[in-house]
Amino acid sequence: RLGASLHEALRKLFKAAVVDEAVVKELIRDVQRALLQADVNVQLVLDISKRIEERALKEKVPPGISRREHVIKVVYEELTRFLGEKPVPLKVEPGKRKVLMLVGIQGSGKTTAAAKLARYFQKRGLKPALICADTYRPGAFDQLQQLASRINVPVYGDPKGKDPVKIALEGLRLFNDKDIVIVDTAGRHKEEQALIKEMKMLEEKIKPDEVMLVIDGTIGQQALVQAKAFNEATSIGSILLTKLDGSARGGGALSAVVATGAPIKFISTGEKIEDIEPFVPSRFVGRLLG
Amino acid sequence: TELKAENLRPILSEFKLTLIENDVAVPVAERICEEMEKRLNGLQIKRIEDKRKIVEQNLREVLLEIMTTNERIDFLKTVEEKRKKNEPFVALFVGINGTGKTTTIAKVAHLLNKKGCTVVLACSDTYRAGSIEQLETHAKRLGIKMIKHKYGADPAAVAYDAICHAKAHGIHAVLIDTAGRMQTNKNLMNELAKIKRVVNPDLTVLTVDALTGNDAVVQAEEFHKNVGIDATILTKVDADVKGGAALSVTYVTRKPIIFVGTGQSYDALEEFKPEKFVEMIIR
Ligand SMILES: Nc1nc2c(ncn2[C@@H]2O[C@H](COP(=O)(O)OP(=O)(O)OP(=O)(O)O)[C@@H](O)[C@H]2O)c(=O)[nH]1
Ligand SMILES: Nc1nc2c(ncn2[C@@H]2O[C@H](COP(=O)(O)OP(=O)(O)OP(=O)(O)O)[C@@H](O)[C@H]2O)c(=O)[nH]1
Ligand SMILES: [Mg+2]
Ligand SMILES: [Mg+2]
Repeated sequence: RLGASLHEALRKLFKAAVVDEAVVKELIRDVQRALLQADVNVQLVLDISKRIEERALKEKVPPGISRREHVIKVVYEELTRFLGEKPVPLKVEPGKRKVLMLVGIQGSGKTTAAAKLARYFQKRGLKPALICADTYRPGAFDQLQQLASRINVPVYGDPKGKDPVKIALEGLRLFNDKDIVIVDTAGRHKEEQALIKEMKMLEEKIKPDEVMLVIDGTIGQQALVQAKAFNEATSIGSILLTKLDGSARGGGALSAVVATGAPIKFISTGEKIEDIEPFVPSRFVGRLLG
Repeated sequence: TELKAENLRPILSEFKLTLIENDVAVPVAERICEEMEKRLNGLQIKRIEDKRKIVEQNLREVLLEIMTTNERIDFLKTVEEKRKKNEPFVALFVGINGTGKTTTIAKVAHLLNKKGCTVVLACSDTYRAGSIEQLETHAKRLGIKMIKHKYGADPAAVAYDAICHAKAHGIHAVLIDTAGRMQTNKNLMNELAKIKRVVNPDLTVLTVDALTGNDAVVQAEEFHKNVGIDATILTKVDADVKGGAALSVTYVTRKPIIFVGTGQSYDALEEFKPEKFVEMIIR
């Protein structure tokens, strides 16, 4: 649906006899609407479109390309500026144990992502392990354990435990020979001060190599302020974007990148353990714009 | 003086952006501003300086009209009426993954218990890892019976089983938990429509995460079209949301929001107050 609107905008650009200021301004309005409907933060959309307008109208068109092509190139460049040109992989090397801690808002897909990441690295010949440090959600340990048993990955947790730090430290002690240990934590949002404090303490005590923020692909304008809060509590090293198999465009991820300065490393595209792939910026910009 | 479209548009543009910043879906914000322009065009006002206040007041009225839907549902009254007929009240909970269906069912069960109604839960999420253990933990904590089958069982069969149990034991309400599913997945939407046909619930409730952006419109439309929704519960309202999702969902379904979820404890379920949401959405 959204793709149709931007596709239509670009078609108008291509059909225009002369790419003058009016045509460019109309394209920018269409790009703005597409980005807003893709859930990109309003302020970000206004900033991006202001830059696009300035460059499209004032920049000298490089030799060999048309004004029209230049405008399209500017739109594309301004969007990838935030996301990065190339995919940034999650580096895991055999024998150098990496501890990855997953954090995020309730229901964003952390527990499922933990298992998916374990499977992803297992397929690449690495030894993963999982720790359930969620002491709040009923059935959290059962959920992770059932996922782990499907892929034959060891999991540690204490369903009756109340101290996530104690559980995580014990799990890390047991899994000292693994290549990657993924720590699943309880969902939380920025208003739950006690939970944010707990997350901060968990990070300080287990000292993960990377804290990955799991962002729901359906999230709206609140993505920026929520991601900022997470980053202030536990410096975010990477982002995993979920539920992209739905109709949401995932614009909230752009806000999260801007708020944390962290790259998106993976996207989740379904409920099955196999439904995970490394993030490719160019493909995502295509999705944002349709 | 008379309000004209040209001097209304800049003010309405500003309000439109505010609505979008507060999570009202773009097409809903656009349509509301178009309706506002028609409504205000030609209106006589005393002073031109008042025009912003007039627009804001009218916007408040329009939003309140939308969110105070014509079909009001008094949930407890609806349950009571079935109780008087000696029939179990059956509610089916649906929505996309992770929106809070299972937790909301526990909260609703707790509310019904407090009002003296007995409840049985149906674990019709036979798919997701840990779904049975999650609902079972809630059932045990609340002292409520839960009907479950194995993982992989037919969700409709579990629901049917729970309704039979309720009838046999004179239990007042049956709350059915279903697996989360994307509205874009045809097979899963068909499965849900089938569960509804078999169960014939008194109320089909859509749970929507209050943090959802433009997808709220698509979720509401598709679930309403393919399954049929009677009411919505907006969850995670405690996450400092601006509330626009409430407007998006009621605009496209015309069905009432019966509760809002305000946290993770059993008491974190409150009545939806349209006036409160209107104030949040227009700031
Ligand atoms: N369709 C789809 N569903 C997903 C995806 N990722 C996760 N899910 C589903 O989303 C729901 C929530 O996932 P969880 O892994 O339980 O989320 P969580 O962040 O651990 O939740 P909390 O621990 O309660 O904060 C489950 O039904 C998952 O199967 C995805 O990429 N696509
Ligand atoms: N803060 C807050 N968290 C909530 C609220 N409602 C649900 N949650 C949390 O959201 C997460 C997901 O809730 P579930 O009840 O598992 O959601 P679900 O829709 O049943 O998920 P699936 O069955 O996987 O589709 C859990 O961590 C809940 O505690 C709420 O109103 N406020
Ligand atoms: Mg979890
Ligand atoms: Mg559930």
